[in-house]
Amino acid sequence: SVEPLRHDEL
Amino acid sequence: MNVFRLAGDVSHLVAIIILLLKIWRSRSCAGISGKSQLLFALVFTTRYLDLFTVYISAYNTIMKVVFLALSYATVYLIYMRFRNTYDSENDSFRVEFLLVPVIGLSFLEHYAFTPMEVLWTFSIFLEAVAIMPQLFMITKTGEAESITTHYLFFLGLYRALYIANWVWRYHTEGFFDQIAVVSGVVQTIFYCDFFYLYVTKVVQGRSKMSLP
Repeated sequence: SVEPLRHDEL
Repeated sequence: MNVFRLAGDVSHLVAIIILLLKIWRSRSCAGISGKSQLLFALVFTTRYLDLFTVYISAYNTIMKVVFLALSYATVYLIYMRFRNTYDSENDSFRVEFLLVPVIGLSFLEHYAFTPMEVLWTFSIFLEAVAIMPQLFMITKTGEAESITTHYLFFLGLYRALYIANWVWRYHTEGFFDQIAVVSGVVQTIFYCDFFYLYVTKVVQGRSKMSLP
């Protein structure tokens, strides 16, 4: 899985 | 940002406002699980710790502040302002049965073993089960006011729309947040039973919905 670099979702 | 995520955030905001207005205008929190609202305040607190360290966009920052403020305001109304209308006897779900597994799992499964990431993972897992005390309370009292069912409908719809958002982001930008997706699917599945009742009963115009 492509792990998100930062959480840009609420 | 895509239309699914925007619709999801709006649906989430609508749910929170529906509940807050219901409590404020009826000056009562009868039938509302304070425990679920405490858990949601904890979800926002542990998820939005990056409010001051990471700037994503004005929208992101504003919505985080709004969600934090409204969730704490709801908890305040339940446990302080209208505490004499709080039905603690029926709000008897043992939240430790939720917190212990969620804490354990967030230490097992996370993207990075750092305080921020473990707390973010904790908030994702906790959100999936935070509605349990409320659903449990409704099964215990045997009924839910119409407004409460609308609250639950928009709350369930928000994460269902986020699933559409994840599908969209996967196909358009290869984005895949495994922890959020798995947890979001579990969370939405918990609402399926309620969605069925909501559509079959509340839409028929009955004022109250009785869960089996």
